[in-house]
Parts: sequence; structure tokens; C-alpha cells
Amino acid sequence: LKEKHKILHQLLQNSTSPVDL
Amino acid sequence: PEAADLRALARHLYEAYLKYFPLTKAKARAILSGKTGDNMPFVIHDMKSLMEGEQFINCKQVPIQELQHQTSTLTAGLGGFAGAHSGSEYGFLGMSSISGEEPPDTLELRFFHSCQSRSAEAVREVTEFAKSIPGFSDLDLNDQVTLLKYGVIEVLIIMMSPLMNKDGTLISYGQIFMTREFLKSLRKPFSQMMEPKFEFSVKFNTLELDDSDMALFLAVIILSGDRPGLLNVKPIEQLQETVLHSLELQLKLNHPVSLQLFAKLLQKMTDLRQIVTDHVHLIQLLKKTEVDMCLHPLLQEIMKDLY
Repeated sequence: LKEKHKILHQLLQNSTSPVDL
Repeated sequence: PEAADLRALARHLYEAYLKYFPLTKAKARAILSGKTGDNMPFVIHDMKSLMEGEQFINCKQVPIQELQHQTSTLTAGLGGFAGAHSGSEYGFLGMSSISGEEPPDTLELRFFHSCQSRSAEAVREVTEFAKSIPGFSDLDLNDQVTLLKYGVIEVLIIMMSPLMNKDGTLISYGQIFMTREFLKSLRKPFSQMMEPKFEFSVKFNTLELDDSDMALFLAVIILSGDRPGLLNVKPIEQLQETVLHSLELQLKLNHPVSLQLFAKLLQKMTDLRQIVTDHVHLIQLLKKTEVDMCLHPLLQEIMKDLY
């Protein structure tokens, strides 16, 4: 599932710093 | 001791809520009730005020960071939606420009795109809030993805409620009030997008939750153990049960004379699922009928095979 949801996955894994959306 | 733990959990989630959500219910209600002095929102009620509203906008320009490569890749096949925004100043509501020379049909699409940008940012905020729920980050990563995929639109609709009253909604971090009638005057199907949210919000607001109640309710929504495709339901249900106990206690203490508030609140979760289902179907309809529409890659991920 996480392969199909790369951005969500990355948001979950990243630190709290803002990311470019 | 157990009650003390539940109160500590409520405080923790309230602090996370304040940290990650910039426009609280308290702030929104102050704006809507005119208690912010001269700092009143600009009102958009027709096309003329829509154009005039440009100077009131101060959209967040998020720097390009870790996801640049990934989003660029993902958007390459989507008309470069995100790429079209990055590197340039946001115009009105994230739109490049509004001029009378452009075909009127594109206005709704541009407005829709600017809403998507804000929604994607809101998804990031909700994700950070979810990560602050004790135990959430220890769940199977696939299940974290599933909980967010299915929960995030429900959370966003709940968070929209404090921004709304029967006449319109605050947008752009509370700087603008857009009237319900104006939203209804957009061409179909855009005109149909917000009306169900207004109907829900007006009823939801009668429960008179405050921000500390909202924080717990959002955590309960996120920790729904019945989302399709979850691999390990038990730890999710255990986490939700603790938050539910904390919410029940919170409501008893915070709303001692509001009978059955806990039960009424839980019933809202059923209504929410229907609103999300209808919303996703509307987006899918838009994708089919609007040639120039491109969906933000993050929202596309969430909505793909959702309902």
C-alpha cells in the first residue's frame, strides 16, 4: 500500500519540517 | 490515576492541535462574530469582489524542499500542476491571475486548483497531528497510510465546520469570507461541492465543541479500526478506545449540562462517511468532465480507490 501512496508515506516518515506540496 | 492519564492525553492532543492547525475554532469564531476589531475578513460575494480580493491574500509560499523531485516526477503527467505553482508568487487564492479576458469557464477550475493547494497543505498538517497521537507512529506503516487515506478528508470536513456559518465560510487562513450564495452561483458541478458541507457544518456547530474537544474527536476519527485493508486492527482499536474514554471524560467535564453529547458526536461519524463518499464521487465526475482539470498528486493518491 505504501508503494501506491508515496507522498503520504513520505509525509509519515519525514520530520515535521514543511515539505513542498 | 486512570482519569489523570485520560486528562493528560487530552492535554497532549490539544497541544498538538494548537501546534499543527493554524486557524483554531476560537480564532475563527472571533473573526466570524466581528470580535477582531478592525481586522475584519474581506468578503467575496460576487465576481467583482472576487477580483478585488486579490490584495487581501497572503498565501503561504512553501519553499521547495524534500519532495520537489518526487512531486515534479508525479506531476509531469498531470499537466505539471504543482510545478506550475512552485517558483512563482501565488496570485489570488493561489491563482496566477484573474482578468476579464479569460474565458469564464476557467475561473471555477482555477479556484478549484487553489483549493487543492490549501487542501494538500492541510493534509500535511493532519499527518503531523496524527503522528502526535501516542502510539500512532508505532503502528504498521501500511496501516498508518490506510488510516490517513480514509480519515483525512473526514478530518478536513470537521475542521472546516468552525470556519463556516449559515451564510458562508472563512478561507485563506481567515483573511477572506466567501459567501455561501457566491459558491452556489458557480457553474455546476462546482456549485454543488460546498453545499453539503454547509448543511453538515451548521448542524455540527450546534454541538458547540471547543478546540480541546475537537482535538480528541479528530484523533478518534483517525483511529478508526474499520477502514478497508487494515492489516492489524487490534492495536488501532486499543488506541481508539483510550482516546474515546478521554473524549467522553472531556465532554462530561467541559459540557456538564449537554446531555448525550458524546453519543451525538459519535453519530456524526456516520454522516461524515456519506459526505466523503459523495465528495469523492464528485471529484471523480470532475475528472471525467473537465478536460483541463488536474488533481493534486497528494489528493490523487488519497482519492484513488477510496470509495
